[in-house]
Amino acid sequence: TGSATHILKPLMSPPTRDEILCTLLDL
Amino acid sequence: RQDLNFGQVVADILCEFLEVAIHLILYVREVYPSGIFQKRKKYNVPVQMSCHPELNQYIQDTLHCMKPLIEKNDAEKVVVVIMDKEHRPVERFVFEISQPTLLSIRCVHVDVCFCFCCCSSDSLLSHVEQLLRAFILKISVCDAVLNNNPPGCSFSVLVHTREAATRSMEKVQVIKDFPWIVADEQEVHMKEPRLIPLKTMTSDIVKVRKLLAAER
Repeated sequence: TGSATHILKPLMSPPTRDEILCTLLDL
Repeated sequence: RQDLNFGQVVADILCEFLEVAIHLILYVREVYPSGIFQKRKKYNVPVQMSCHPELNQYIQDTLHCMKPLIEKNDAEKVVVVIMDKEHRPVERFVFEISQPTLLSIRCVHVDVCFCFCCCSSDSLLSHVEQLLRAFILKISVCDAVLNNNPPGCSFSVLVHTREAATRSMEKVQVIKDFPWIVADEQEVHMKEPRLIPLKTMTSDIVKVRKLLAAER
C-alpha cells in the first residue's frame, strides 16, 4: 500500500573516534 | 512572498535545528573528543559544534538527503543512535516530526505571509527560536539523566519514512552519491529501553512532537 514504515540509514558510516584522533595527531 | 514554499521553509528550519542537535548530542554524549568542538551561538544560546571537516560533511550530507523527505512530510521520525563497539544501540535520541495537515499548511501559509507583510517577521521567528532553544537546552543537560556510555561508541542517523517515500531517497542517492539503505533490525531495536521524555514542542509552522532519549 506504500504506507508501511521503512527505517533508512546512510550506507556510509561517520568517521570513528579513533580516525578523528589520528587526524588530530597528524595536525 | 506568495511563492514562499511552506514545506521548504519548514524543512530548512528543521534541518538547521537537527544539525545543531546532532552536533550537541555527539558532544554531550562524548562520542568524539571534546577538542574537535567549538562553542558557537545558536538560537541565542551557546552550543558546541564540531569543527572537524569530515564529520561536518557527513552530518551535512545526511541532512541534505533527509530534507526532501521532511519537505514532503514523509519523515516520521529522525533518530540519532549511539552504538557501542559491537554496533549495538546503547542510546537513541528520537525526534518525532509532524507537519500541520495540508489544510492547516495553507492557513499557516497565510498567517506566515500576514506576519511577514503586516506585522514584523521578527515576532514569528523569535517564537520558533524560543521553542527550538528549549530543545537545545534540554539536550545540553540530558547527561544528568542518562548513564555514561561505554568507551569507543559511534553513531548513526536513522529516518523512519513511509515505504512509498523511499523512491525519493533513491533519487537523491544518484545526485549526492551518498546511498541510503534499510537499517538492520539489530540497529533499530533495543531490549527493554528506559524511555526518558525530554521535550515536546508545537508551533504553527513547525512541529517537533517529541524528543525522547532511550537507553539500554
